[in-house]
Amino acid sequence: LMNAWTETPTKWYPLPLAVGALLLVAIQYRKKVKKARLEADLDENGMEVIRLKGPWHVHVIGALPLRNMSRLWGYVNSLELPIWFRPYGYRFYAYAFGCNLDEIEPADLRSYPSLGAFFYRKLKDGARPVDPAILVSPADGTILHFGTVQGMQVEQVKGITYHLDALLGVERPGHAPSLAEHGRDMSIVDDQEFANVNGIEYSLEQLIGTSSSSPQSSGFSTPALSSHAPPVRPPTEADALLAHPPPKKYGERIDASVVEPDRNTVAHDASVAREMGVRPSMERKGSLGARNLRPGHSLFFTVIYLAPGDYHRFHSPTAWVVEKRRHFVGELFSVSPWMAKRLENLFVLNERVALLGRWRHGFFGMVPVGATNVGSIKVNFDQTLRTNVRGRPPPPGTFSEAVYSNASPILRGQPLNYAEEMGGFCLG
Amino acid sequence: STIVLVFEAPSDFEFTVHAGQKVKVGERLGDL
Repeated sequence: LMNAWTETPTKWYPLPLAVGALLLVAIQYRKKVKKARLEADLDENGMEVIRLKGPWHVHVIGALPLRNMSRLWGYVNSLELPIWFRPYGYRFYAYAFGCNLDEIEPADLRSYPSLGAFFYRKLKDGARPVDPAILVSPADGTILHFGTVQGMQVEQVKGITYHLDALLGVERPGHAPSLAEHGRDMSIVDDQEFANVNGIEYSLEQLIGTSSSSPQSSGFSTPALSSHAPPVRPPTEADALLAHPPPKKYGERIDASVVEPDRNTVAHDASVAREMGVRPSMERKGSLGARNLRPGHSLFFTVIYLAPGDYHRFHSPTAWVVEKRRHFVGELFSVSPWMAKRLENLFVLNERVALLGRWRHGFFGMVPVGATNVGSIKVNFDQTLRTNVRGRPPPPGTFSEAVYSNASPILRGQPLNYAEEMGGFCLG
Repeated sequence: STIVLVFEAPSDFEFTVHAGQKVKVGERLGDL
């Protein structure tokens, strides 16, 4: 070896230029491919295209029919259990998942017909004292992560981020006006024909002008008619639209509450607005007030994970007004801390309901995110919301939107107070 | 399941929790 090393003659000769050139081309090509791959992740609006990213087991889980599995899980847990079995079964579940049976209401375990009903249990009054801080926990669970939103990027866990627009959706230009806006066009309501077409005996003008009755929770109440009969004119296309609204297209705004206010409600809401310190929102900052923060303000986020044994109803974390909700039909990956650490974009891939509004300090958003075992999200003041329905999920990022402007005209949204129950997660 | 809160607040808002902490409904998350 030594001989070979010392005696072998060294012969120098010029490398042909072509090899150098080929090397440069190869380096250039690799750079271009890498850049193209990054570009491919951006759609026409420059928004990042949400893709499944992570280690191989994430892709294996992604290939499973998670939504069907979730619905099957929900169906199985909706089956009624024999009364004699319920105490044993629920005690075993409570032991396995660490539920506290002393604080549930009703305490009698036989009164829960299925595991799904037990999962959506209520708590005794006073079981959760409310702290006087400006922000309290909306649910029982574990703080997964929290911090300040930097450059519209939210940290899922240390080192993994996603874009705020991907989580909350982006206002789309040229949105079809919602029925609520048609409904509020006073020129079509001062019309007996409109009233007849809609099977009611008064027009909104008469309601606001004469009645003092409080509105029913669904549809219109029928207060006494005022003396003068409004001028009758042939029904217009808007009356027909209101009488027979077209089927909802995906992504079209629908109005989740058609309750019209009367004078008392308006006065009551004005006092609520003062009490909550929430400005009546006449200026429409758009749902993403997150873009135009007030000077000296920042955007914060926190992620709370609810374990299978936790109480699964969620409450209002502060005094705020929900202006609209965006329902994103998505996948139903597990959202356990284990998965959150591995699957990028987890919270923007999963089915979720973004409740957007404002509180005394500006923009406020709350996003319940579903998971494989709890794919159904309920919002008490939104009866039209249906989650985890059958059918192929649309591309990530598409959403259907409902506005709560009719819930209260002063606040232009659904007012919520501290720790007020808002809804919850159901099995399946 | 998970709940994500995203909100605007004065920059001196402070969280009073830490990652991994168990919380219950109504407990303090942060204050000014």
